[in-house]
Amino acid sequence: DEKQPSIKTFFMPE
Amino acid sequence: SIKDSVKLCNFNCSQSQGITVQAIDDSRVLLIALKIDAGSFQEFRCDKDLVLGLDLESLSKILKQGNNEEYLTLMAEDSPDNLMAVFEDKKKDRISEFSLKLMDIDSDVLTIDDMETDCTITLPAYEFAKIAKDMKTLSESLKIVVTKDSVKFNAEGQIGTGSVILKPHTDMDKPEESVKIELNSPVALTFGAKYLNDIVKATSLSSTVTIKLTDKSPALFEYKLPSGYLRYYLAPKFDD
Repeated sequence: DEKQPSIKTFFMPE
Repeated sequence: SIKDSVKLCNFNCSQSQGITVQAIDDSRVLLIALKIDAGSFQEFRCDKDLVLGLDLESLSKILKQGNNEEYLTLMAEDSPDNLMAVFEDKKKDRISEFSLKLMDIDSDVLTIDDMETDCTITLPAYEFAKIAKDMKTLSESLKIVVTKDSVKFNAEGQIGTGSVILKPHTDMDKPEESVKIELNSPVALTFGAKYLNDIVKATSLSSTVTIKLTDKSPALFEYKLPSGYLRYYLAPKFDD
């Protein structure tokens, strides 16, 4: 099974 | 190109940067970064930095009112409630004016640093669009496997499997038809086919697309504009 992480987990909030 | 991925987004206007947009799609998987440099416009004036909150569906309705050969002027006051759009057909002396209500849009802005990349692939935009569309009919995931000799797009679905392999080549007469692979280390990543199909809606904006891939990191899909870019950052899927 594949998991789709959120793009937000890869970038820091400004 | 992006209105099927995001409905509301802030257009940041400044004299030095032109127009920039950062938006995340509703499912939080795709990050969109658009930059239209001031030099893209015949005339660009921004006395004070402005944020224009726009509903893209509404903007699209307004933009469709104009014909391709007409001049378009977009105007906003210092603290605007509306964006004015004026279309002018100078031959026919026809002027049409529209006003679009602006919105207050709360959006998280993310910091995007220059990433180290394992590999960079440049290929014709229409070629990538065809692969993304074709493979979506087979599977909801598309695996991209890059080695120094080739890039392989692989789909495994209920009805069967499919793959397209592209090898690097240089077309001297039509450079935009070339396929280029720059590789630091081989990479294999899986992406949601739905999002790839959202991305290829930008195909008409550029003859080529550049894809930057790094293990366990979001992929960058870049369509270069005459002066600026449209970039999509897509989070990869992982085995559970």
